[in-house]
Amino acid sequence: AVHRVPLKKGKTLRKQLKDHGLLEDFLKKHPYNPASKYNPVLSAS
Amino acid sequence: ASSEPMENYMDTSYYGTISIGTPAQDFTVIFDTGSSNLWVPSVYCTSSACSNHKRFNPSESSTYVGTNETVYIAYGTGSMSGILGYDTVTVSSIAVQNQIFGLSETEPGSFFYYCPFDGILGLAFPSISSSGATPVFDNMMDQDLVPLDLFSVYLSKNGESGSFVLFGGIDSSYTTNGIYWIPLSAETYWQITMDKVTLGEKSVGCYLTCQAIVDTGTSLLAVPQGTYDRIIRDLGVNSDGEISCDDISSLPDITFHIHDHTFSLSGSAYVLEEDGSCSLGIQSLGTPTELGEQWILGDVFIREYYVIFDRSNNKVGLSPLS
Repeated sequence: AVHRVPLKKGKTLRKQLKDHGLLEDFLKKHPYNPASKYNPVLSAS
Repeated sequence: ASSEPMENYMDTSYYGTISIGTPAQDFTVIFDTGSSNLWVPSVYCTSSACSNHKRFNPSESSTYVGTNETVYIAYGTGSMSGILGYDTVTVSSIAVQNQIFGLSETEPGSFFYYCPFDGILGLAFPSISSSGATPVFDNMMDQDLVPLDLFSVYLSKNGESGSFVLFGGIDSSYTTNGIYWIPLSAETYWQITMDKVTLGEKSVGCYLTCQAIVDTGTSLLAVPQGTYDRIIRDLGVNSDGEISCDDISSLPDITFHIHDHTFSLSGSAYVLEEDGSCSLGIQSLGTPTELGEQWILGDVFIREYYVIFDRSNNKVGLSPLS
């Protein structure tokens, strides 16, 4: 009754964007703020 | 409205497969202990950004039940919006009936095209779930689909296979070094209290205790700005985080003092090597807010410990992998 989901390690979004030459532009338009995930209200303000 | 700031998933690299509907429609998702909602793209999203992804088609599922409730997924300056619906969600061989999830309909930006995953499956607590949506694991518990109200995560260190999420149990072959149980400090994220953090013998932060979130949906170790500045200064790292791969073996351990135990990361754990260059697997989380000093123990930490997320006792179990 125990259920195992295998996880695969793949390319990150950062690597995908970098490979397509889009990382710099993306980071300009979307300033990276890791805190926003946890404090959405504070980040929005 | 649901808010999933997707830029946080830029460095996430562990993905699994779930299916939704009858017959099953498969999706690649991040199993994210740092959020609580489930969402996937839907056929209502017709922009080119969605064209590169699996899209859920409600009309092809005999068990789908729609709603008029909307869901909003924000990422920086862009966003996705959609609706909430109910269907059977199958994770491994567990079929969760009437699971609420978000079906994205619009995607005005373009970067989603390059996202290596289709959606996100949140494994944190219902208290932080947007739109009051019941998280997948809560339904697994309510529907008696798991023998124990816990799940565990193993992330392999370098290989591309071997990682897993185990629902309803603990794999004893990963706990031979013992399990250290830490009580949660909040039932929101998988949040615990740390007593201090040292780099080598020296304290680098968390001087008056602090909070840490164990988050499989964050790749790096995220630390307060002041601590980040002290770490890169003490390690002699450039501000961009680049470090010589030859220096890894001489780097001091980072040690987390939690609930009367110490949990260490060696240099080889917190330095990431890619294409022959090395960088620090640590990022700044900005200045502490009124919520206090916050740390995020992401995949860099989780790769070193088999982690048990115990909902019945509200504890996190850590078992050293080496």
